[in-house]
Amino acid sequence: SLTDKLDGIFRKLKGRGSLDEENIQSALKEIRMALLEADVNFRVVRDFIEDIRKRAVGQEVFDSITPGQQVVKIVHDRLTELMGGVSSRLKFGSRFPAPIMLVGLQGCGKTTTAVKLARLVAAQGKRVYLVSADVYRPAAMEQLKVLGGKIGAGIFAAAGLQDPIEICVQAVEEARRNGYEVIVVDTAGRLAIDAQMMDELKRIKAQINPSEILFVADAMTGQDAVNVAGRFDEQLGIDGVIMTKMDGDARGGAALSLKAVIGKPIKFVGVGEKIEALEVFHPERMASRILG
Amino acid sequence: ILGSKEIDRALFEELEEALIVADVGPAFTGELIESLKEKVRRKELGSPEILRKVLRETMREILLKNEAPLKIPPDQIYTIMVVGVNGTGKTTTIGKLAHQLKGEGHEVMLVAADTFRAAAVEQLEAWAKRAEVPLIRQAPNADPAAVVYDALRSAKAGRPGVVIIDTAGRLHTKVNLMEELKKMRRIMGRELPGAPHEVLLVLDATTGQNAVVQARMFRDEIGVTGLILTKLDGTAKGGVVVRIARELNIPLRYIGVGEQVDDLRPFRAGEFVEALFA
Ligand SMILES: Nc1nc2c(ncn2[C@@H]2O[C@H](COP(=O)(O)OP(=O)(O)OP(=O)(O)O)[C@@H](O)[C@H]2O)c(=O)[nH]1
Ligand SMILES: Nc1nc2c(ncn2[C@@H]2O[C@H](COP(=O)(O)OP(=O)(O)OP(=O)(O)O)[C@@H](O)[C@H]2O)c(=O)[nH]1
Ligand SMILES: [Mg+2]
Ligand SMILES: [Mg+2]
Repeated sequence: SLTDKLDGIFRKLKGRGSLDEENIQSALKEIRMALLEADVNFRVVRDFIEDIRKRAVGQEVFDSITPGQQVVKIVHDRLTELMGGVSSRLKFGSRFPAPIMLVGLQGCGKTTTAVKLARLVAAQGKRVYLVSADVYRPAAMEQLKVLGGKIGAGIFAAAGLQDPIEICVQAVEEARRNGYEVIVVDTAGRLAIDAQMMDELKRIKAQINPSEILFVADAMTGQDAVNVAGRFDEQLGIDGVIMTKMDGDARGGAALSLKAVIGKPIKFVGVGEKIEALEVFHPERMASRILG
Repeated sequence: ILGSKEIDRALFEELEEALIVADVGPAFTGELIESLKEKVRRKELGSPEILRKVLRETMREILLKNEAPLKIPPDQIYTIMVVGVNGTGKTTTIGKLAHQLKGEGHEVMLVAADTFRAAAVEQLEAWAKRAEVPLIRQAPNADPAAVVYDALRSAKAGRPGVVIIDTAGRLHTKVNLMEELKKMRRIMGRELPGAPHEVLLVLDATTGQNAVVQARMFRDEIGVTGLILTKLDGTAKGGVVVRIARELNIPLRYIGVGEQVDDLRPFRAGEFVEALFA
């Protein structure tokens, strides 16, 4: 484990009263390696390591724990602090129905998460409506219909409509007419560099004025996470993140990268394919997972 | 990337960053950089240009060892099982592959063995229509192995050709789901000796170091004979495939470069390395 590696480093150096530049140096190398192995972005790691160096140097070495444990604690606490501190609650605002829009790359879990979120919101006592704006992926609307049917949510029937913007506008109207309080909008997966598809999201946003735009990110995403999320945030504006497939063994370093680059909180994590498999994000658990 | 004027620390840092942000992985990047430094110490590299060239060449050679297009022998039933974690692009890739193989003159049949996920069969059905190939399917929630069994019976009764089996996405950490794939393999082997002739693992290029874990687990648990890397039309470089080539020796078959039926290309080591450094 990381603590064992760091203990090994500190054991080689003669016992000193405090953590100094020299004994911190090798420790920081190990920590940097662990973070990069965990898929934390290169530059985010660089800045983070520098931050830890400043915090660790000059700290007294405590008797009750090893210097290795002490450094890991500094790192763990800082990771927790960076990724946490913000409420995981959804903003519904004063809109009626409150539109929650899910966006992200292809295959990250938006459609499944849309229904998970709808179930969560329904459990809070609100009437939830679902709509798929995905006219591209074969059977995407059928997928949302089948999943949504399991929780008895209202689902917009797009019938012959082919324009995603029109579908969203009509769905919001239908939701309003029928007294739904929240509408969860599932959008098609798209590349952040696809200008036309990003423009489509901007137009949907302009028409339905979402109370939340949530970026859905796969826990196994690598270094590219910052490029993608950065572009989505610049062009569209992201209010929060949902990290999916956290039931796997990916270390999930993208969680730190996302928070560092776009500054928006991870609100929920997907932990399985079942509709119940959505949990609130716990930064301290994520910190331990990233450190391995 | 900014060019350094001489072989100095800045050059090595620049190359280290380029490799790591391409998802080549920090440990393997360290090895590549260290071997370049060793060559510099032995005066084998005269300039930054030569150094960059040697790095590209080293990576290309690692990949070239594993570059191996799919060779389907004629006049037999050739079965391809497509596996991988959730959302990597298996179903879409099967549609593309069916279209490509049909264009190459093969008889192709698709098998909807993802009986679990909502609308998975409908999705594959749409692709079968697009590629103009037949599809074998059963009722929702049927036993996937039973669908495969039926498909093989049906294939054996017909003309030789390629049978491509779509399986449900599954995390390699889910023991019972990996067992389900093993069972599918056994049933295939019993029904048709030699089956599955190809087990294609579909990996998403946006995945980080976990891709190596996925590849290792799928290979160890059910055997993998080929790899397809999808979503290379995005900004992710898929550098993990260099590690996979080096550490696991799995043949690199195709890359996915989009969502349309002809967005499938053979894996080419040279092109891949060029794109990585672009
Ligand atoms: N294990 C696991 N699988 C998940 C999770 N969330 C989604 N999935 C699976 O991931 C796959 C992709 O999910 P989708 O909901 O279709 O993803 P999407 O983002 O809507 O895909 P596109 O619409 O094509 O962009 C499916 O097999 C889901 O069952 C999760 O938290 N854990
Ligand atoms: N941009 C891009 N998108 C792709 C590519 N391959 C697949 N996709 C998209 O990725 C998403 C998921 O594709 P699927 O074929 O459903 O993936 P899957 O592995 O079968 O998913 P599960 O069966 O749920 O595990 C879809 O939106 C596809 O259109 C590719 O090469 N490039
Ligand atoms: Mg979807
Ligand atoms: Mg599929």
